[in-house]
Amino acid sequence: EELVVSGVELDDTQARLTLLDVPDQPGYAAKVFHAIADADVFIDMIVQNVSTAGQTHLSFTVPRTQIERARAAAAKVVGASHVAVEPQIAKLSVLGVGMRTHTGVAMRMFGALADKNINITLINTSEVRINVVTDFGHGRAALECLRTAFEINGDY
Amino acid sequence: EELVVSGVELDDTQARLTLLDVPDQPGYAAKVFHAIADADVFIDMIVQNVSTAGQTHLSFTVPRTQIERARAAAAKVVGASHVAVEPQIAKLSVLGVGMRTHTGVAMRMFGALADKNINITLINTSEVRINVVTDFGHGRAALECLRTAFEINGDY
Ligand SMILES: C[C@@H](O)[C@H](N)C(=O)O
Ligand SMILES: C[C@@H](O)[C@H](N)C(=O)O
Repeated sequence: EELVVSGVELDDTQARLTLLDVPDQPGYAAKVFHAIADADVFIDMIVQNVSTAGQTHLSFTVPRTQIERARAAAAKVVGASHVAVEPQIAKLSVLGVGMRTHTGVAMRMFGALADKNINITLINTSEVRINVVTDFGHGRAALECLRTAFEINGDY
Repeated sequence: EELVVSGVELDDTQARLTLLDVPDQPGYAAKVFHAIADADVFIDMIVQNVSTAGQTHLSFTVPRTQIERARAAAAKVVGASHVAVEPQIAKLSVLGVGMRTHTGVAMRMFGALADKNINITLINTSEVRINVVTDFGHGRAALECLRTAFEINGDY
């Protein structure tokens, strides 16, 4: 599978909110995002995995300037003790148009971060990208190691 | 925020694997996807949320025909008891080029599914789409209700 990666990007302007242990019942996500929309919060990534024991976590990322508004809106729905805030995150994206399958790119991307001992806290993929979130402090190092792994020079 | 939704899609050809309670340590995702790549498995979505108590779940979706190969490869890394397989899923995507923020689309999408009592088991967003996974049996109903909610006629 010819790797078709065209670029690597770092966005370290966002924050992450995680709603912990929300009930996995129809309508719950709608309630949360209704409150977030009412608070006029701008959302980039939304990530939810499958539930265990009827509960799951719901994470989303927002511009750092909107974190307090987002936290207050989410707390109204799930209760303040269920809202975990990470005020600074680093989002790394590997871009590959025509990435028919994510397997090869994922292996190389996660392998490069592993070699630098950088932990992956969130993963989300799209048709043309793989996005991961790491600690804010590892953002620059993660960007450099991914540029090297995919042979992308620093002009991007 | 003008909603810019251009289409709604259903893909009910995939299966989902979830690796339960994997250690949230650098290098673990690399090991998993190395094994998956060696087994020549084709991956569409990858979803991982933040960990609690040092562990997290790692889900990915594959063509239904590759589920056994994927399961065997994953079991080699995490142990068979940590691999949960959902052999049939429905992936619903709402497409919106120029979706500057996901908030409005998310609210309407999740609200429409809630009104039909359809549970959301997985969420993943990209720059131009919001993808959710529901039970396979709800795929068609979910597609119809999202077409109505976003006023997309059935020609797509
Ligand atoms: C957790 C949340 O996504 C829930 N399953 C819902 O459908 O709203
Ligand atoms: C769980 C897995 O993503 C781990 N955090 C890693 O970096 O590999």
